Amino acid sequence: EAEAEVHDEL
Amino acid sequence: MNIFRLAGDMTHLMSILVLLLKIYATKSCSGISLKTQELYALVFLTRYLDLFTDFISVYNTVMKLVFIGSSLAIVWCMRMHRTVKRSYDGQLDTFRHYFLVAACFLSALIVHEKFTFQEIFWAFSIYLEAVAILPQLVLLQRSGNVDNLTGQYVFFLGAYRALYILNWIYRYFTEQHFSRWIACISGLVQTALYADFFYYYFISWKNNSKLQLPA
Repeated sequence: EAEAEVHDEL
Repeated sequence: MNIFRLAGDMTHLMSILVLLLKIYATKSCSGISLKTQELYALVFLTRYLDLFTDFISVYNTVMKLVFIGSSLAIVWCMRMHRTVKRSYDGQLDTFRHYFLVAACFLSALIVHEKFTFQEIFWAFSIYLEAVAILPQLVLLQRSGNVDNLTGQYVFFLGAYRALYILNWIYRYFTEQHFSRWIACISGLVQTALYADFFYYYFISWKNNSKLQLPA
């Protein structure tokens, strides 16, 4: 289950 | 972080500073669409829901607070500040932006990265930002001549997302599994919406003339 990657962009 | 993204964030910050300068220096918000400002406040509030849960960096947190704070301050100022609100072109700023909110929320329910509360609101904020400039562009066309600060504000706002597209291209080639299709496609649409504005902005800069958008 690909964990939703953290959004590191503004 | 890469140079394109940093340049993009600084350009975005610049657009906000120019807008704040215009409102505080001229005590007027003529030519500024309150609806676009409200849409941007909603974009930041729904995109940064992870403000207190995911810590990325001091820079990231500070910028999120600046974007949320400045957008809310501008909306407050245009709605409540005695002097400023008198200069608001309410009769020209009639874009039905609630339709944009509804359409973007529906789209986010259909296309998102993961069916979770935070991800759906993140996708919603990405779609909403792509179209948030529409009320402002319509207002510029209706209000004829555009003052310099307003023109610069819209220019920097459009330029920041164009720099983000370079950032996504750079990350695509330098990071293995980089895939931000939602943000990329939405960013392309967003930048395309500025195309005609950029054209008239360039013409006015080249001829050193007043920025005029055709009605």
